[in-house]
Amino acid sequence: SVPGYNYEVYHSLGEIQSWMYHLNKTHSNLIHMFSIGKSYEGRPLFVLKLGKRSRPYKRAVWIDCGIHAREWIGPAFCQWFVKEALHTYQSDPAMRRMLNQLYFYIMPVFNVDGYNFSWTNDRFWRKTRSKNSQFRCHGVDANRNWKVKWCDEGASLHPCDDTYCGPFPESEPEVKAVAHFLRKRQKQIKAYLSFHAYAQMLLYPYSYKYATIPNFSCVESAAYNAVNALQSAYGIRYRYGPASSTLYVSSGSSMDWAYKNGIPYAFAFELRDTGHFGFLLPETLIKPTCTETMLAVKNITMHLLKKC
Amino acid sequence: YSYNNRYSGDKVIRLVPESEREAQALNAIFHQLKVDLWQPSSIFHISVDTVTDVHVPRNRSQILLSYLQQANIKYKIIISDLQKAVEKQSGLRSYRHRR
Repeated sequence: SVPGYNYEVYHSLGEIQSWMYHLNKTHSNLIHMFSIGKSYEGRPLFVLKLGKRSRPYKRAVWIDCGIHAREWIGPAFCQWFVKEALHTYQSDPAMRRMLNQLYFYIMPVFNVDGYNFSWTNDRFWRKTRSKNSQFRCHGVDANRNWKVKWCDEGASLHPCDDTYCGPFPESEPEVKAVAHFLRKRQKQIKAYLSFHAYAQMLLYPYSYKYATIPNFSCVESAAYNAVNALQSAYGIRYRYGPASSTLYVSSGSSMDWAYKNGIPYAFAFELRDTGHFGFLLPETLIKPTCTETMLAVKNITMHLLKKC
Repeated sequence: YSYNNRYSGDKVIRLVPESEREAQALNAIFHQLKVDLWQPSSIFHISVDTVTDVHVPRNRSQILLSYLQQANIKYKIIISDLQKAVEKQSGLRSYRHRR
């Protein structure tokens, strides 16, 4: 899709942005790049709209990666997804159907300031880079800053904690920009997928409470089929289930907000591995991780198109 | 060296508390040492059977390990030198080559 671009290495923010610019110029039949706002430090928040411009109204899927800065495999997957979509549009009937019938809004790096900071200063930085006037600690957990049971269980009010929920919901410009974008397209967007690491899990709502979602059977069967598809690639097992009981209770997450905002299929992936490398997943494992995850995402998308 | 070699000697340790006593002991020591928790995301999520991975700086690792031994809490060192693991991941190295 971009000559010489290596999808099996981790890329800096600058490289990812150059890659998006290039795709926008060379694949205008399938890709349109735009900005939905600016980060705390003034960086553009780029989104790629991927899909064939075939009819005036098409449903859409939202995919974001890199909410937490140190989870580098996330942005690597987002890039891989776009690459695969462009490479196989002509040859893969399933991909062609996906891109003809849906749009995909892909945000390869959600937390651009944090991601850049993890490349330049602190490899294990998690939060955004917003400043706090009272404390010398920076940043808010962008996955605790959404307006859904904000700052309840599983989030912290202390600015120096890694799960700091922020001074108020959507305090982070990145969160506010994405929330605004999704609210405006509430009827169009039918699936929300967010990519994190690490735990090898496929999670669905709720995160903030122990309860069953109204469309449990459809979401659960989508998750079941997705993890089976994922496992078919290299035998890697992913656990799946409601985030609160499969992982832990956490309030203010993007997945819960997306679901509450009317998106019927809201998932959070926790990609490889389970702790041997943790956040330091070697570049040699980018390809298998992304290949198997691709199967899961395609499976969820086909499930969406079948209308459970 | 990437990141000015700041992770040299840092460790990542895995613990799985087997009792409420162990979970609370971990909660207390992690809060005191201000460690970087890899999983779960918060010390308040640490309870019995929670798989806990913690990144501890070189100058605090001995304190933590002594504490764990005294409290009879089993642990496993999954990364013994974090700087080496960072270099192995090679994100920065391959970026420098590209530049």
